[in-house]
Amino acid sequence: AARPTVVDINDLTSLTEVYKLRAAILVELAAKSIQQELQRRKSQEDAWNNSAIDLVRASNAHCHYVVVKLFTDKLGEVADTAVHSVLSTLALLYTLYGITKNSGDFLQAGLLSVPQVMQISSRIKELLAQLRPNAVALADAFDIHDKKLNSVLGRYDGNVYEHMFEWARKSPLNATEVHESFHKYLKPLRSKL
Amino acid sequence: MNPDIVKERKNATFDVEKLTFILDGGPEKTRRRREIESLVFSDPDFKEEDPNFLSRSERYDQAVRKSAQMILKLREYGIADPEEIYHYKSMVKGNIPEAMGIHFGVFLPTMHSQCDSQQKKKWLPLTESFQVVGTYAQTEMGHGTHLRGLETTATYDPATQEFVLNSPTVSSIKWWPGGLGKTSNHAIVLAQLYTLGNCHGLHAFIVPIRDMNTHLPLPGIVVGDIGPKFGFNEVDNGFLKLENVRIPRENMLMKYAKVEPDGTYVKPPSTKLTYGTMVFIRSMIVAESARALAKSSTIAIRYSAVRHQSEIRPGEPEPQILDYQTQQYKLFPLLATAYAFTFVGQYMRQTYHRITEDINQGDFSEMPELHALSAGLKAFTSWEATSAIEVCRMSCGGHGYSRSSALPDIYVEFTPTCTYEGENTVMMLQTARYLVKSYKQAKAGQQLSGIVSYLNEADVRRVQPQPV
Repeated sequence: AARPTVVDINDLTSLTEVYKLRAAILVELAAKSIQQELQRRKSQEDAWNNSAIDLVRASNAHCHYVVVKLFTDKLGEVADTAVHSVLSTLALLYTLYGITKNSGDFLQAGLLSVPQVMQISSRIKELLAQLRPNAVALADAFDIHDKKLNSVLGRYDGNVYEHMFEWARKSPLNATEVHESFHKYLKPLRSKL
Repeated sequence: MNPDIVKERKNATFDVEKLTFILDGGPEKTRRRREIESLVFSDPDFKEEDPNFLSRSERYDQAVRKSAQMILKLREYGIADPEEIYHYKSMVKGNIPEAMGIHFGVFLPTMHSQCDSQQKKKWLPLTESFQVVGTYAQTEMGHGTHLRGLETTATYDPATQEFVLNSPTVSSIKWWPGGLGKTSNHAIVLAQLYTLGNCHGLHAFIVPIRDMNTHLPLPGIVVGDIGPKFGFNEVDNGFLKLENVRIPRENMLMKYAKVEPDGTYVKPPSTKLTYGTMVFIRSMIVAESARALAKSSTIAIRYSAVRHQSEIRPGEPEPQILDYQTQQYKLFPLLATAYAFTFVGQYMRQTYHRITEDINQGDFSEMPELHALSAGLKAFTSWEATSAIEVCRMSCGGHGYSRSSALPDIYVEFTPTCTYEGENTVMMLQTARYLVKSYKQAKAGQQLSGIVSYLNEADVRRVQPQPV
C-alpha cells in the first residue's frame, strides 16, 4: 500500500483522485483474491464466488468514484458565481462525507492517514454551518410543485400544522363522530360486564 | 406563508431560479416543464380522492381512470417528446406509480427497439392506439435477475410455423410484471427459444393474453393479480401461467435474432442487445433515485425549518430543529447526494442516447461499458437513496410516519428499485465482471478507454503531495 499521501481536502480534483485510487486498489484486491483462489485449485466459478464480497466492494468504490467525478465535472459548467459557490460546498460535503463513511477503505489503502480523516470530520462540521443559510433555498431549487410533492410537511408555504389537522379530519374514520363499532361491540360489552 | 420559511428564503446567498435551470438543463426546459405541470394541476379531470383514504380496488380504479385521461390528453395537447411525456405522466401519477406504467415505460420502448420493420408496421399502431395494452413478462416466481435461469420455453413448430409457449413448472410462472394481472391484453414474454432440437437462450415474444373485446383470458392463459404488496397499490402486478399457447412465428421480436420458416436460427450481432431495454430502464432508475431523494430532502428540510423543539441556550425560545448540528449532519449530505445523483442522471441519459445512436450505426463497442456502468450506478444510487429516504422520514419525527407527510409513500414506491430490473448485489457483480476484465487487460499492457481508464494509471501514479 502506498505511504499516506498529503491530500488537499479542499480541492475536489485532489479528492477525486483519491476516490479513483481507492477504486483502483479495491479492483486490484478483488482480482488478486480471485487469483489466490485459483492458486488454491478452485474452479473459475468458485474462485469468483469466494471473492464476491471483494467484487461488490470494488464495484461500489468504482460507482462512488464515478459519482464524485461527475459532480466535480459539472461544477466546471456552472457560470454563475453564487451558484457555483454553493454547489461547490455541496460537492465538497458529499465527497468528504463519503470518505468518513468509508474511511476504512481509504486508510487500509494507505491513501489517507488518521490525522487527515480527523481533519476531514471537522471540515464537515464547518461545511454544515456554511450550508445552513442556504438549506431551504437548495431544496426550493428542485422546484417540486406542492401537488407533486403531495406532502403536508414539505409544503412550500410551510403551513404544516393547519393542513395536517385538516388532512386528518378528512380521514374516513372521522366520517361519523361515533364509529359504528361502539354500538355493535363496546356498548353490548358494557352491559355484559 | 410561515414566517420561519420566509426568513429562510431571505437568507439565501444565490439565485434559486438559476440553480433550477441547471437542474433542468436550461431555462427553456424549466419553462416547458412548468408549462406541462400547470396543464396537469389545473385540469379538473385529474382531480382525485386522497389515495390514502381509498381501498386497493378503489385506488386501482382511480389510477386506471387517470391513466386513460392522461393518454387522451397527451394526444390532445400533442405532447410527443419522450422526456416531456415522461414528465407529464410523472405529474399525473404524483408519488404513486401508474397502472399502465409498464405499457408506456417498457412495452412501447421494447416494440421500438426490438421489432423489425414488418413487425413495427403491425404492432406500433395497435400499441399506440391502445388496442394493444402491454406489459413485459420476464421475471418468474423462481427466477429473476439471473436471466439464463428462466424456465419458460418457446418451442418452434416448423409444421405450423408457430411457437408453443409453456410454463413447465410452478417456479416458471411469470410473476411480478406490472399491469399483467388485470390491465394488459398482451405481454412481451421472455422465454428460452428451442428450434430444431437446439436451445438458443432467451428471446422475446409477443403473446396475446386477453381477448381484445371481452378482455377475458385466452385459452391456455392463466392470469391474475399477485395480491397486496408493501406499496404499489395502484399497480396490478400479476402472474401468468402459459399452458402450451401457440403464437405465429411473426410474434418473435426479430430485429436482431431470427427464426426462419424452416426453423433455422439466425444469431443476433451481440447477445447484449436483448439487454437494451434493461440498460434504458437502469439509466432511468439513476434519475429516479435523484428525484426520490430530492423530494425526501425537500420535505425534511422545509419541515425542519418550521419545527421548533427543545432549547440550545437556556431561556431562549425553542430553536428551529434545522439549527441542531445532528439534524444538519443527517440532512445536508443527503441534499448533496440528491444533487450528485441528479447530475449523474443527466450524464447517464446523455450517454445512453449517444451509445444507442452508435449501436444503430452498427457500432457496439461501447455497449459492454454502458451495460456495466448502468448496472453499477443503478445499484449504487438506489441503495443510497432508499436508506436516505428512511433518514429523511425519521428526521421528521412522528409526523414522518403519517401518510400525510408523503414519506411512507415515497419510500414504498421507490425501494423496489433495489430489487427490480436486476437485484442490486447481482448488478454490482456484473459491474465487477467488467472491472476485473478491464483490470486484466490493463495489466497485460492494453490501453483502456472510457470511465475505467484509471485502471491503467493506478499502479504508477499516487496523489501528489499538497500543503495541508
